[in-house]
Amino acid sequence: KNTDTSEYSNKTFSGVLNGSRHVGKRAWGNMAFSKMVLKWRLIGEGYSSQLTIQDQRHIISLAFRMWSEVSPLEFIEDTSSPLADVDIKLGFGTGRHLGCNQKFDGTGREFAHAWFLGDIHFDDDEHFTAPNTGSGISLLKVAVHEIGHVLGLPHIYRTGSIMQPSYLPQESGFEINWMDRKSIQHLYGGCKGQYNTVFDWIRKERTQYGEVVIRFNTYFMRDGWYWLYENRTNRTRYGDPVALQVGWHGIPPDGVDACVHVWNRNTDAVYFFKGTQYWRYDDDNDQVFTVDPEGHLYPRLISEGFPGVPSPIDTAFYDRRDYHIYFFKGTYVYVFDVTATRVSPGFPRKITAVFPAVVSGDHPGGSIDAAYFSYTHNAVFLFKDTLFWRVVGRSRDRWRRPALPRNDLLKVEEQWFDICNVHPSALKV
Amino acid sequence: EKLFHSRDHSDLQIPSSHQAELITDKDTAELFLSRYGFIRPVNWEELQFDQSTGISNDEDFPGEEDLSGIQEGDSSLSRAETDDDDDDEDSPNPTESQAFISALRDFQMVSGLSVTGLFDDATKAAMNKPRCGVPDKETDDATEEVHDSTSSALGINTATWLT
Repeated sequence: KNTDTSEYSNKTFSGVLNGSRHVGKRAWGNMAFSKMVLKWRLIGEGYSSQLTIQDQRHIISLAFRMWSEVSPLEFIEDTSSPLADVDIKLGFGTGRHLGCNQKFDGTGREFAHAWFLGDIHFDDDEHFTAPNTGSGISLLKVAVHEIGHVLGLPHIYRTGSIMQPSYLPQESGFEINWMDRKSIQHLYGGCKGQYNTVFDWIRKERTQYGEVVIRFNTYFMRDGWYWLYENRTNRTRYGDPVALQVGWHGIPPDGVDACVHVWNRNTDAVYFFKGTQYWRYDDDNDQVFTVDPEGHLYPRLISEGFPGVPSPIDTAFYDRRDYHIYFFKGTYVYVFDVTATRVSPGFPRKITAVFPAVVSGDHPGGSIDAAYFSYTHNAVFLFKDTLFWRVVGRSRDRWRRPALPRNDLLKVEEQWFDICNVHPSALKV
Repeated sequence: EKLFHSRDHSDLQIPSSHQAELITDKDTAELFLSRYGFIRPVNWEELQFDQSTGISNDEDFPGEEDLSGIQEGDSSLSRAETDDDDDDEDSPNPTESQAFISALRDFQMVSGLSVTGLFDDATKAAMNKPRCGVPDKETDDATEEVHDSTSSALGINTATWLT
């Protein structure tokens, strides 16, 4: 399902109209900013006397980023544009402050206030502290709360909600929970976008008892960023996305076409594909091989390592069930036998022939963005644009619906949640 | 500066004139409930703009401090007397009392307290907790249709909280 944000709210605002924020009628939960990239600034005359300016800006930047990680919104700190062009202005003050009509009450009770689509004021008579300090009032938590107001959220009386009106001492590592995410997404829509590749990375670990266990993690990659997706909690890892070069050393920093983890009794190799080349990843040293144990130099041409497979490819996945890598290019699929090191006879074939649609016409066709074998779902997914198709399983789905031919496609909506971009300037926050 | 002696500022001493007035009795409780929209919804957006021009950071505290008896190191200042006219008031208007009790019950409900309509210690403590200055109940100029699913998702009782 292609979710269009216009169905979520009656957006009658178009940023700031004529420099005035008194833009008329609204009700909590119904209206929001009509643009997705918002500028903010901590104004110079409104610095806190308690934290360094750098700390204040860093904490506020982190607060904006936390909302960015769960919504399609992006935030940029703007310290140069005319003030009227800044969407959200923040400042600290005491008593009568910053031309505000609402006087602060001194130390205790009110710690801040904010206006819908407007500005945020912090009461500098409160003892604001950096995150995880233990004492005082966490500036991060207050900032996240007030930004929620600016974005259109009211107070929410739900345990665990960041929008509760009263301040609760910050437990270590507070985050925006599921319901608060859905609240903001009700206003701005969910996060969507294309992916370069999606894969499960498998690794062996030893328990404290010496047992070898197999674990895996799911990764989504888009351009130069990636997210680790936590299947058990239906969200990405807190703080993602991360720049590719931070987590995967040596692969092209602007993105890859595909990643496959060939994992069987004889082989354990992770390959990244980009253009006409591919790299093998050295798990032990957390970087790409320059020379692998077999003596191959990297990067290596795809035509050398996978004869018969064209390049560049659209995407690929490794199917552990039949020991084949499925390479996709255009409307064709190439099935590569890793044991025989060659393309299987009869291939390439049309994707629509190898993976026919259950419902005629309901099919990605070709130019697949990502193909993903999920160990969580024990199924193959094909991604194209913001849509997902699931390949009918060999046992479970067909057991439920025996009439389904093997390898047919079903459409799956909203399977993975909150894989959201942040503004590039916030990547390092 | 605010006076302190410890490295981590944990003993930061706040002059009483800089402290928020505590909620101690029904009068201050009524002010609290009124400020945050429990008695009557607040038009928060219209309160945003000040008539003054420019940006100032003036501090404005009521009354004058009693400076007699101040010695070095003495951080305690006499608190300005508040004008208390309660004893001179006539008997409270039954309607107003009902509004106060109703507002109190609303506050107790959303705060997870026992909904008694009584200004008890637990309610007093809850009112004195640090909180956001945005009212909990606001006016809405337009009569807008609110989807029940939205209200449910936001934890708001539509009938009670929105016009």
